[in-house]
Amino acid sequence: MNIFRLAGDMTHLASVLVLLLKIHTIKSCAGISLKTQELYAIVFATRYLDIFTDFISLYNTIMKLIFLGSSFSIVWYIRQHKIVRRSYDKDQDTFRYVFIVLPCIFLALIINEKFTFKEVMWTFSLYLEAVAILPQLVLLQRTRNIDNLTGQYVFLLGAYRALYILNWIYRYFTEPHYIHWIPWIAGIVQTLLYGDFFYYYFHSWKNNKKLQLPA
Amino acid sequence: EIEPLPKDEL
Repeated sequence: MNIFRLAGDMTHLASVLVLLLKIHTIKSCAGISLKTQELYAIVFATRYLDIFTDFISLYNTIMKLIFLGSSFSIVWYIRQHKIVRRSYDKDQDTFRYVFIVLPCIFLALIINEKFTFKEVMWTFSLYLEAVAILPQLVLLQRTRNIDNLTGQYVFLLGAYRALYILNWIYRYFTEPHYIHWIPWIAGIVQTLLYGDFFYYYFHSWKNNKKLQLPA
Repeated sequence: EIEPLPKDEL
């Protein structure tokens, strides 16, 4: 465990807690894309298949349970909660994520480290995580202005993967044969996707004005 | 054939 990875995990944890807090306290999910939350639930479900078979550390298991629990409860809140569901804007959140799930499955079947069920599912979850934010970014573009909790959520989510890239660089130089092309490429693609959001987020923060994304 | 490294990251 290195500082970049710990910071990345904490940032990731903060992003889901900010979202849960927002939905739980103001009982609203305005501006949140249910599609992205469903994709993240799939990402964690397909990545943590080994949660009960391979014990790595208490930290690892606890964090996996938190990520699984939070992502599924966020989906539950937006879909089922009698008050929260009313603020879900399904007319705007129309991203057809079958167009990203199928290519990720196909890609995971042909580009993976080992053609086993667990390995292909893990690879699929990496590819899917890289593009899972798309419905959320599309929704933000459509609704144009975003409240700062949603902005913080997307920012933290992007920052976590950028920190993971630093962690992979650190591990590449400090551990022998630590070569994992697949998460590296998926992670870079993911961070680049947040690139333009970071740009507008930084400028709105610098000029201390409400974050407005261009149409 | 080398085994893929264990997945110790989240």
